[in-house]
Amino acid sequence: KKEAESHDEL
Amino acid sequence: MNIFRLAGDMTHLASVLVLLLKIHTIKSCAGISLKTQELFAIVFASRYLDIFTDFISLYNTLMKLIFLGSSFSIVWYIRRHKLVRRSYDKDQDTFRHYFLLLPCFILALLINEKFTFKEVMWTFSLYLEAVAILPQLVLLQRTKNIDNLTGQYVFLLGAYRGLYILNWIYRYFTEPHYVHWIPWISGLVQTLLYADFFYYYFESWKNNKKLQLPA
Repeated sequence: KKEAESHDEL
Repeated sequence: MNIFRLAGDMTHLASVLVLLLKIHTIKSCAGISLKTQELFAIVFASRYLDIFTDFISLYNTLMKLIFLGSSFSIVWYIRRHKLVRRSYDKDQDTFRHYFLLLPCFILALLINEKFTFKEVMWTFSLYLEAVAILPQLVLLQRTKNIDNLTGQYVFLLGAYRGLYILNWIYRYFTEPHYVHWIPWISGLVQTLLYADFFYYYFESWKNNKKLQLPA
């Protein structure tokens, strides 16, 4: 969920 | 994290360090477009709004701080530093870069993954980053002799997003639900804008002659 929510790339 | 994305981030970091090296050591920003630097500061400010709310990793937060800090300090150097500002050629750096902001913002309002403030700002930063290099490329065409550091800076800047494209291909095949058309397409457009620079950059490197972009 967290991954989908926020963008993990710069 | 994969090798392509790490290489991309390191290349991006290297581009920022090369520019800071140039500006801080020889106190010159000759050939550097202040407008592109201002656009990059806006890109990072609008992309990293979640820096204090969404903690991804120490690496992620650290790199965000580095990119935010360096982009704003570079703008400050070129605008305010008494020696550096003298080497800024504002008569040549004439691209109307503020005209890029509204179309990117409107496009972000229309085409985004989720209509929330943070997501629209994130999307805006992707569209803006894709075109942020335009003032710099225009300035390079007008610059008679491009110094090595400036050439290396632009090359590293173009290469980083190219490495990100490899990262997206890798993630598409290794993470089943990883699909993000917006960064993919804007990243591809961004990298393609460097195509002719890359061509002349390699030509000058191969023939060992001065980098020169045709006007």
